[in-house]
Parts: sequence; C-alpha cells; structure tokens
Amino acid sequence: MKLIIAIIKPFKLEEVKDALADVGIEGMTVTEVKGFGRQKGHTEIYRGSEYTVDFLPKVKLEIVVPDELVAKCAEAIVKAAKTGKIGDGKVFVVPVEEAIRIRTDERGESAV
Amino acid sequence: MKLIIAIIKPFKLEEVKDALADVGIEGMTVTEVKGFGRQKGHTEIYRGSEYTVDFLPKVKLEIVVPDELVAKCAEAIVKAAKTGKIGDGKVFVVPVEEAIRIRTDERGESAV
Amino acid sequence: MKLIIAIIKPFKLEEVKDALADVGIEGMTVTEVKGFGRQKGHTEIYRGSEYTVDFLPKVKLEIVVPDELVAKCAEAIVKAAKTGKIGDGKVFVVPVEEAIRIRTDERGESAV
Amino acid sequence: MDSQTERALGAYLGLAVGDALGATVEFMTASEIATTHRVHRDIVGGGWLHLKPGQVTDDTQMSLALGRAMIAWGGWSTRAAADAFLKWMLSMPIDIGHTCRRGIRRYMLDGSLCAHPSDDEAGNGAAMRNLPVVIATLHDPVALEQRSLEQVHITHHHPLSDAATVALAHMTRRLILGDSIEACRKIADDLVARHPQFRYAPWPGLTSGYIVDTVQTVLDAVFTSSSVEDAIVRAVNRGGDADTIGALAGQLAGARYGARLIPARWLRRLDPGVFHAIRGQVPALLALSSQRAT
Ligand SMILES: Nc1ncnc2c1ncn2[C@@H]1O[C@H](COP(=O)(O)OP(=O)(O)O)[C@@H](O)[C@H]1O
Ligand SMILES: Nc1ncnc2c1ncn2[C@@H]1O[C@H](COP(=O)(O)OP(=O)(O)O)[C@@H](O)[C@H]1O
Ligand SMILES: Nc1ncnc2c1ncn2[C@@H]1O[C@H](COP(=O)(O)OP(=O)(O)O)[C@@H](O)[C@H]1O
Ligand SMILES: [Mg+2]
Ligand SMILES: [Mg+2]
Repeated sequence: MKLIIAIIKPFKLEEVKDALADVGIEGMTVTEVKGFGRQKGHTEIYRGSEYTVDFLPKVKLEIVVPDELVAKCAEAIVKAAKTGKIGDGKVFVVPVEEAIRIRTDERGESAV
Repeated sequence: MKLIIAIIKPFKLEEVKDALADVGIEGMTVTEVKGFGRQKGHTEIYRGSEYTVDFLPKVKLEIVVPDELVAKCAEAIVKAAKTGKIGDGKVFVVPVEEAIRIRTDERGESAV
Repeated sequence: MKLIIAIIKPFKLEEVKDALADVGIEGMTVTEVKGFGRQKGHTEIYRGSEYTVDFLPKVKLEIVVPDELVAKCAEAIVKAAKTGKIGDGKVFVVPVEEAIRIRTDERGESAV
Repeated sequence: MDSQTERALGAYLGLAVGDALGATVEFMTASEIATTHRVHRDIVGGGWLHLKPGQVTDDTQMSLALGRAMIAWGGWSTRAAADAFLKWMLSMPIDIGHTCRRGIRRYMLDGSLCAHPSDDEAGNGAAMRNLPVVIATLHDPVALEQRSLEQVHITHHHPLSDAATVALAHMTRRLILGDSIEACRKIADDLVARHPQFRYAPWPGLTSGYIVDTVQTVLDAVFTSSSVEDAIVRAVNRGGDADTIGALAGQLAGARYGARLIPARWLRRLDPGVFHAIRGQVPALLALSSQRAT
C-alpha cells in the first residue's frame, strides 16, 4: 500500500474528489495548509505599504491506496487538479507498511 | 523507527492519549482534519449538531516510535478509539529513516 | 527523494524559511498543529499568555527534497529552530517513492 | 557613441524592456491577453509576480550578474560566472526557474561547473542570460561559442539548448557588428537545417519555456517586424513564457536597430538601477572584447 499526499489549489477539491470517485476511491483525509513555492501570495496593505504575503492557502489530501491503484489515483488527481498556472501543486507517494480499520480491526488492503 | 498516523473521532483524543501514556508514549503531534469516508452522506453528531455534509471533522495523530513499540502503540490506539460505528478511523504505519531532537541534536530512537 | 517533516515553535518559521532559502530550498507545505511532549505541565508563552494546557501550538513543515539535499536541509532547520529550551521540536525523514508536479507532469527530482 | 556601441546597448536595453513588458503577461494565453489588454504595449508591472512597473525578472538579473562577473574578473572564468549566479540566487530574487535553481544548487553543494546531460534541461533559462558573453567576445567567434556553452552548462546541458544559445549568440553578434537581418536569417536557417524541430516559418504557435517553442516565437516576431517596438509587442502578446520571449526578441531587435530606436516611454519606465547598470556594463564588456582572447 502507498500513502498518496497531494497538495492542490483549494477550489479544485471537489473536482479532485469526483475524479477519485470515478476510479473507485472515496476515503481520504483532508487538511488545510499553507503553501510556499514559486507562486506568489496575494498582496496586502499593511500600515500603508503594499506587501506580498508569501504563502498561499492550499489543501492537502492524504489517501492510502493498494499498490495497484497508485497510478490511477495519481493520474486522476493530476488531471483534475491541473490549471496549467504556477501553484497547481504536487503529488507525493510514500510507502505504507500497515493499515488498520479501527472499527473492525481489519488489516492491510481491506482496511482502506 | 516508524511514523504512526492515526485518524480518529475528535471526542476520542483524550482517551487515546491516556491509552498511549499507559504504554509509555507521551510525545505526539495532532492536527485537525476533515475525513471523507467510503460511506457517503451519513450523518454524525458533532458538538450536538447532526452533520450531513460529505466530510466529518477528525483528528490526526502523528507519533514516531521505535520499532519495538509499534504494535503496542497501534493496539492502544485501536482499543481506545473504537466505538464500533462507521467513521472510527484508521491507523497507518510509515517507515522513518531518521529522527532528530532539535533542542539537543540527538538522533535516532533517543530523539523521540 | 525524501520527505522531511519538521515540527517547530511557531515564532521560528521565518528564521527556518530563511535558513532553507540559504541552501536553495524555497518550496514547502506548512500546517498549524498541536504538540504534545514528554515534558508535562510546562508553561510556554504564546502570544503573550502563559499556557499550562497539555498541548502547545506548533508549526509542521513538510519539504520533499532530493537525497543529496537531506543532510543540509535537516541541518539548516535544526540550527535555525533551536532555542535550547524544551519543546524546540523534531525533524523526521521519510522515504518518497515518486513526486509529480501537477502543472507540468514532471516526475522525480524535477518535480520538486 | 559609435554605432556598434549603440547596437550593443540596444541589445541589452532591448532585453530588459522585453523582460519588463513580457512579465506582465507571462503564463497568459494570447486570447486572455487580448481580453485583458487588447494589445499589451506599455510597461505596467503586475502579472503573476506582482511587479512594480519597470521591474525586471530573472532574465535580466541573471544577465546582469553574468556581466558583472566578467567585468570584475577582467575576462572569462566559468567559476566566477557560477559564483555570480549563486550570489544572485541567495539574494532571494523575484523568480528563479526550476532548472536554474537546481543547477545553481548543485554548484553550491559540490562545486561542479557542468550539469549532467539531461532530457529535462531543454528550457530557455540558459539562453536568456547569454548576452554579456556576446558583447564581450564580439571579435572572437570561437571564444563566443566556447564561453556561451560553458556558462549555459552550469545549469542546462541539452543539445537543443546548446544549439539555440550559440545560434542566438551568433545572430546577435552579427547584428551588433552591423550586418543585415539577412545574415541573421542565414544563421537561423542553418540552425533549422541542423535541428529541424526549430523550423519557425510558418510559425507553429507554441510559446512555452521549451527552448524550441521560445526560439520559434522569437524568430518569427523579429523577422516579421520592422521596429523594436513592433518586434517586442508582437512577441509578448502571444503569451506563454512572455518575459523570456520578449527579452530575446528585444535583444535581437535592439541589436538590429540600436538603443536610440527603443521606445523612450519604455526606457523611462525601466527600473533606474537596471538602466544604469546596463549603461555601465556595455562599454566595459566591449572593452573586454577588444582584448586578446584569454
Ligand atoms: N519541495 C516541496 N515539498 C513540499 N511541498 C512543496 C514543495 N514545493 C512546493 N510545494 C507545495 O506545492 C505548492 C505549489 O508549488 P509552486 O512552486 O508554487 O508551483 P508549481 O507546483 O506549479 O511549480 C506550494 O504552494 C507548496 O504547497
Ligand atoms: N483511504 C484512506 N486514506 C486516508 N484516510 C482515509 C481513507 N479512508 C478513510 N480515511 C479516513 O478515515 C475516516 C473514517 O473512514 P470511514 O470510511 O468513514 O469509516 P471506517 O474507517 O469506520 O470504515 C475518514 O473520515 C477519513 O478521515
Ligand atoms: N514521538 C513523537 N512523534 C511526533 N511528534 C512528536 C513526538 N514527540 C514530540 N513530538 C513533537 O515535538 C514537540 C516537542 O516535543 P517535546 O517533547 O515537548 O520537547 P523536545 O523536543 O524539546 O524534547 C511536541 O510538542 C510535538 O509536537
Ligand atoms: Mg523571468
Ligand atoms: Mg519566464
């Protein structure tokens, strides 16, 4: 199993969730985060001067999937989250050694 | 060492922390997250209100532990977090290659 | 590539970002989290108030970097985030098997 | 000033105003630009980098860093060029392309001056900063090629980026020396003969930072226009990597027509620090070109 971590633009969340549902993935954990990168933050007026806030709100998705679904899952996220403009985000794949469904004690792929 | 990621119902946090303290684990990092589950459209009571939105507030615990504590740690979390109802959550185990305690530069198991 | 997870004191964020910029690292994802430490019951000053609750606000940085940058990156974080007082935080290193830049479909080291 | 100096200055100022103008519409499509600006022809800043009017980006800044290093060194040193790029990166510039960042970081970590050959280094980030080498080797085409490739390879090591940088360097050189645009076209056509993917007529319509798309768009704009303003405006209104496309179109058109024919309203808007740095570097780089090759 792998943990797929995706950092995306917040307005893309629904579109990405739909694309994942289309490949049979409905379980995930979502966090609001601050993104720092090449994309510049919005400008704000503070004490009369304009300055650029250096982060942008992003949404982080964490999705544990069986190995055979990794490629489809990544592909679905990239396709749905892409706008072609700087700041679209990243997908990272991290190994997972065990998964447990708390409610039922199921382990491995049947836990996710 | 392993990183244990646990997604649990928010009201279970104290109970899980106590269960972890009982197996000697006191250090962890906690994040408020949104959970999306396989079971769509269910309602949950959260702070007295019934939710029918498609996500539910969850709490994510991240706990780095030495290998020999992984099983005990996972077991403690599952036992304490379980209600038997949909949405109890997950435990994931991810490999950790290095750990550093910033205050002292200690590395490896003595860092956590 | 590795995912570097750093838990630091919130006021240290700018200093850590500057130290990372000095080793050529600009991209990262930041989350506000709650830290629970081994050292119980200590108080910390946060926004002018003394805390005696059992958690403290922390900031989590997630930075995916190529292997050859891991040591310098961890070193920069530790040096900048250290105060020598309890609660300075942790750095963890987790393996990353794939990275994708959503905007361009680039993979691997050219994705981060 | 003599006409050659004026054309060298034209190339460098053309680069800077092309960068400043194009930066406003970088990453936009031609139709988005048309909707927002009708025709974008004035330096107004803004864009995805939130620029002040007249502010330049990495295209001009890396060129200035390279020029400054050559002048300080009194000749050529690839390591001095790499150090200049590193100092620039650490100054937290407004933008750095990913390939440039990775290359400069590699140099910082292990001191190596040459990137490994790689498929994903066919961007325009090395070609865009090469003008100071051209001006400093005006009378030595062998040194022009050698030094261009040495500075390019600090960050980009790909045959198409190599070929394009050298071709653009020769074109710019011929224009500064006073040759016609036809001499320039011959060099462009020789590039296409050796690497057919660079075929630019009819214009294929792509404007990304991929060196092929950039060069095609630049050559089409320059060869179908008859003034500096026309060349740069035509180039940047196509969007995409508009600041680099504008900078390279400005370099060629400025070399062709000379500094006096660059729109005065653009020069007035250009960041005064950049304007003065360029005016100082041009005679110093030309002085290097009249030394024997070291
Ligand atoms: N090395 C990194 N590690 C973790 N997250 C990153 C990294 N680089 C960028 N990010 C995240 O990706 C987002 C987009 O990055 P950015 O550089 O702005 O644009 P792009 O991905 O389009 O090239 C950032 O806001 C940040 O949340
Ligand atoms: N594949 C997954 N990857 C990451 N988190 C998940 C995944 N599936 C579920 N979750 C998290 O676990 C929570 C509970 O999942 P759910 O399917 O509702 O119930 P249960 O775990 O009881 O079967 C979700 O709200 C979400 O936070
Ligand atoms: N085992 C652990 N796993 C994950 N995070 C931890 C762990 N232990 C501590 N932390 C995080 O590090 C922070 C600092 O830990 P603490 O024990 O208070 O001090 P110190 O790191 O100085 O010894 C905590 O507030 C928490 O966010
Ligand atoms: Mg630029
Ligand atoms: Mg550009």
